[in-house]
This record gives sequence, C-alpha cells and structure tokens, in this order.
Amino acid sequence: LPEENDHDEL
Amino acid sequence: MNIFRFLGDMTHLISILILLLKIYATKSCSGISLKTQELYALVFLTRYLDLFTDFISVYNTVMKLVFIASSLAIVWCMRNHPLVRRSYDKQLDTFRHYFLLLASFLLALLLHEKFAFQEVLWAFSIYLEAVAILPQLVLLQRSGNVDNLTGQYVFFLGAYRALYIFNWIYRYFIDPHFTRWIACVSGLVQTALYADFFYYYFISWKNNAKLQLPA
Repeated sequence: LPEENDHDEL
Repeated sequence: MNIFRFLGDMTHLISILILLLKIYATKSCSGISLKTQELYALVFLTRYLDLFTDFISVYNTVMKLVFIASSLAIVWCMRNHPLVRRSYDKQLDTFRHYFLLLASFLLALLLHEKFAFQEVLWAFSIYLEAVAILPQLVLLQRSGNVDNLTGQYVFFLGAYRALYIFNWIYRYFIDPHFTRWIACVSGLVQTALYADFFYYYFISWKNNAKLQLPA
C-alpha cells in the first residue's frame, strides 16, 4: 500500500 | 482501485465529455460558469503536481492529463473562441470566486497532511474542488431554465464525488489504517452542496419535466 500521504487517487 | 472509485472516475470523465459535447455541438456555453471552469482548471493543476514525479499507473497518469487538458481547453474556449465566448452569460456569472480561492488557500495552510509545498497545494485543491461548483449553481439559479446537457453535466459532476465517498468507506473497511480525512470530509461537503440540485433534478426526471431551479 502506498505510504499515508501518497495520493494514489485522482 | 475499487469499483466505486473507477465508477467515480468514469462519471467524472462523462461529465467533462458532456460539457465538451455541449460546447462543441452547440458552439455555446450558455448556462456554464466560466468561474467554475477556471477553478476546476486550478484544482487539477495544483493537485497533479506529482504528474511527472510520482508514477502510480498508466491509468492514473492518462486520467490526470485528460483532466488537465480538458479543463484548460474549456476555459480557453470560453474566453477566446469567437462563437462560444459570445454566448457566455457574463452578467449572470458574478459569484466572487476569489473568496473561494483565498478561503481554500488559508484553510490549506492550516489543515494539511504535511507542511510541504506539494502537500499544502494538494489540500488546497481538495478544499477548492469542494466549493468550485458554487458559481455554477448560482448561475443555474439565476438563469432559471437549465438546458438538458448543462443539467446532465452538473448531475454527473455531483455524482462522481458521491461515488468517491463509497470508495473511501470501502477502503476503510479493507484497511482500517486507511484514513483520508481531508479528502473525505471535503468530499462530503462537496456532495452536500449538490443536495438541492439533485432534488430538483430528480423531480424533473420523475415528472419528465424541464429542470427548473427556484430563483
């Protein structure tokens, strides 16, 4: 899972 | 990626395609707020700063490019295309959207995930997107009758973030450590702003009548 503040959403 | 988020992204894309269709097919942007379009362009530009630094997936990169390009094209069209700009309801689109910019930026300075340039701008884009629809909703109320494509455009635009709320609920159940308070609370506020529009949209659909927003 991407780390917490990785913004993987648009 | 989950079905709610994918449907949300597709709904968002559909709303943009409907707006592009309306402007291209009718060569008119009557009923569309230029201020809302400018705010959306800023939302995408400040949210996707990581476009060239963080590769997440081809889908993610392509969608970001589509959102940035389409929002800039719409703003450019409404400002410069000779036919389109003539149909812009300038005298109705008078919402002071600079306040929305300032409020979102100040809030981002206070509330963010990390005090870093990109993170503050990301939070700014989240807050700004939540309120960016206000000039458009005010314009619809002032212009009274809403043409079909404009009504569909606003409907899909509101529906996309509602689907994202299901996405956040789903992600929370999958992984209780998943918390995106900033995006989630803003998304709830954003969707709530469409509440009355959704109501009148549903009434017009039920009665098979024209969409009318009370002045």
